[in-house]
Amino acid sequence: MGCFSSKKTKYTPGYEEPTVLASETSFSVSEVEALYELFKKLSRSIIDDGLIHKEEFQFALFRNRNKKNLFVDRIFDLFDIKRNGVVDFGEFVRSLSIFHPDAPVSEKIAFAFKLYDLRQTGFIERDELKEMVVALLHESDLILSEDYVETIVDKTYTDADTKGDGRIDQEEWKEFVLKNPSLIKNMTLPYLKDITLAFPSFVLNSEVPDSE
Amino acid sequence: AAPVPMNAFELISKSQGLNLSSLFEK
Repeated sequence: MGCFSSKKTKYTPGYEEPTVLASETSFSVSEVEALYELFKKLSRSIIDDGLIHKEEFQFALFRNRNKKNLFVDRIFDLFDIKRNGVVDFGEFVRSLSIFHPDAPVSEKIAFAFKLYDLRQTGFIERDELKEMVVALLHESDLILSEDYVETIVDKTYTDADTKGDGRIDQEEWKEFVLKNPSLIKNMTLPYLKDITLAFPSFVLNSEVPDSE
Repeated sequence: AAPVPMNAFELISKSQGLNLSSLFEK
């Protein structure tokens, strides 16, 4: 009787083939494999179950698992495509793909709209915008008077709400971003182009020939 | 100090919570 140990890689729940993910996203197969190395690291940082929990996401961004942040909550909820409270590998790659330098600008604009449409009504309402400005002030050292916050929100609405109905719809948002492209600068992570250099160990675990 | 942007979305976009590059820090 012998004792065998399988050398086949044990994948995390929600693992999807790199070739499939590469075909559906802006990533190459090698980049997807490198992202898997990052995903494994993040998904084992607090709860070792191969899935990214919100705490792990917060910890990766702030080095603090308990730091509440409205924007991290929104990003996590959008990454959690299946809405089951965790982010699996497929969701991680598909969501990060929007942040790839080669991803279509239209995808970045749409993602940012969903991010800021806090209550998912299909519009960015004035009270949502103000709530986000207040949240930003809480997390930063910036102190602005209530009047000043109102002024900034009013000015933004004057510029963005071209239909003048007191809310920003997707069409107005798109026009506004195209006039102010710096608004989606944070939707592009140049680092994603170098992901294979950051996680060279993907080569050791690769099961896909280079030619793919 | 840098001037405060009059565009609320520009201000919001500077949130650390929206800066995903931290995910890649070792």
